Amino acid sequence: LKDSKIMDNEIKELMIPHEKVAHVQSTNPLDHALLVLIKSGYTAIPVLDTEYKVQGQISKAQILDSILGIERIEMERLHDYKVSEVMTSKVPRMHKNETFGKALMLSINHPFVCIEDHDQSFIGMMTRRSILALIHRHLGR
Amino acid sequence: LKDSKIMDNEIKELMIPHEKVAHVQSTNPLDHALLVLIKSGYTAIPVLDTEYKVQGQISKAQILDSILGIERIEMERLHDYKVSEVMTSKVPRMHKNETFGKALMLSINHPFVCIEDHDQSFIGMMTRRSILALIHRHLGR
Ligand SMILES: Nc1ncnc2c1ncn2[C@@H]1O[C@@H]2COP(=O)(O)O[C@H]3[C@@H](O)[C@H](n4cnc5c(N)ncnc54)O[C@@H]3COP(=O)(O)O[C@H]2[C@H]1O
Ligand SMILES: Nc1ncnc2c1ncn2[C@@H]1O[C@@H]2COP(=O)(O)O[C@H]3[C@@H](O)[C@H](n4cnc5c(N)ncnc54)O[C@@H]3COP(=O)(O)O[C@H]2[C@H]1O
Repeated sequence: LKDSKIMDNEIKELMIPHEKVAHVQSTNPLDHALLVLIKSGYTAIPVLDTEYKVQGQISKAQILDSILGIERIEMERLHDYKVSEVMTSKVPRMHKNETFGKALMLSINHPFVCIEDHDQSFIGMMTRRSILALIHRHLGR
Repeated sequence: LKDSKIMDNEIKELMIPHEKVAHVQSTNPLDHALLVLIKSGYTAIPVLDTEYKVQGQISKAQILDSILGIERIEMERLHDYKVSEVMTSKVPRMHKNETFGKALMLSINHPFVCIEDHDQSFIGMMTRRSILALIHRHLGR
């Protein structure tokens, strides 16, 4: 299991394809990012650039922290900031031809891992949930 | 691995003991809960009652959703609500003498699992992180 390539059939099906991943661009204003985060219900989502390359990730907590300085959150100030000013560039990524063991190792400290193609473009995401589901199926046998 | 009891030495060390778990009580006001959530940095934390029994869990998103109805978040209204009015009671729990397989199964759809003693009092939490770290150690051999 550990050494199978993540593009083996069984594991490839686990990946959430890029078209189903909620994401924002680094040049988007923060009010747009907060809207996408609240609507999707996710804690954190990937940030891509215009060429679909992974730049980092952004979370609701980061957006709220950046402007929570005063008692009220001033929603109108959100539009003046860009995602790139608040996001973290520390997001785990791996290549589509690497092993399941690598995805498992990265998922220990990160809720999701971004999967990249040969030209480093974003092709999908591996979540802790899908990794745990596969392991549970394998241990069960 | 799957059938070992979660209180086997190796697995017991994985559990975060209750004194290290950030939590609130169901009777606490929401402004207190938001403060604990923001200070701890966690997405969601357990809610206990006065007898240290698990009542549910509460997240930043739930608190913000409950009052986001208008443009500005009115911080002063937070004090008027109780945690019990906003929390979700759907939180996975298991008994300290159950198996690792059960903790793994519950962690597929939940970021953490609450561990209870014979009298159902809260003794600690198993996180996806600790489950993935143990699996990675075992698969490595
Ligand atoms: N709408 C929903 N339906 C069913 N279950 C839901 C759900 N939203 C959250 N969950 C559950 O809660 C876990 C934590 O979600 P969270 O949003 O904190 O953290 C998520 C989120 O930050 C990100 N993520 C997952 N799916 C995504 C997607 N389609 N687009 C963008 N980000 C995604 O990856 C993290 C880990 O996801 P994972 O699935 O392992 O783990 C998820 C899943 O088990
Ligand atoms: N201060 C910190 N230091 C290092 N890494 C950190 C961290 N805060 C978060 N992380 C990383 O981010 C993951 C998701 O954290 P989150 O707060 O969304 O979701 C957390 C949080 O809701 C809860 N949790 C974890 N530890 C807790 C504690 N001591 N008290 C209360 N709740 C806790 O369990 C969920 C899953 O935790 P898990 O460790 O599997 O997964 C954590 C961990 O890998």
